[in-house]
Amino acid sequence: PTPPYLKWAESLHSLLDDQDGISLFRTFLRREGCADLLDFWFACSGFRKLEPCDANEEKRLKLARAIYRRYILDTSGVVSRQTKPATKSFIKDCIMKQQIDPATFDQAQTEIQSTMEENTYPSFLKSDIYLEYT
Amino acid sequence: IDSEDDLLQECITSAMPKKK
Repeated sequence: PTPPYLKWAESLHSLLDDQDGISLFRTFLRREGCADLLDFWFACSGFRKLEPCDANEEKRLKLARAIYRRYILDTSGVVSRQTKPATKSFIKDCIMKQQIDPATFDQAQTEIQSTMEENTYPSFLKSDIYLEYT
Repeated sequence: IDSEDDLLQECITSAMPKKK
């Protein structure tokens, strides 16, 4: 069977589908000062999984606010810098109007994913952290 | 009541793959 670390090189999704891969990628991102990209990506996925039902509404709104405050509002943060202004406005509007759809963060997640696919993921595969691991 | 940080951490963890 293919060792996990070779699968990690196939695609970002293969890497993010493996606990050890995530852990090593996080170590790399932390060193580069942009581990927030990874946490935000997972936060968006976790948010989408929360069922929109009456019992969950307060939790969903609270969580949406938490994600927004932590990653989007701080314009010096790496997630905010890599997210388009229109996407940030859209999320802000959703929260202000308390219209929290499961897809609220989808566009932002796509943009952050592109950033990882184009920059940090290829750099990770060339990094000494990954090469030493293999 | 969970703090925002706890809620956020729980959300991130819920999206991670389980140990294989």
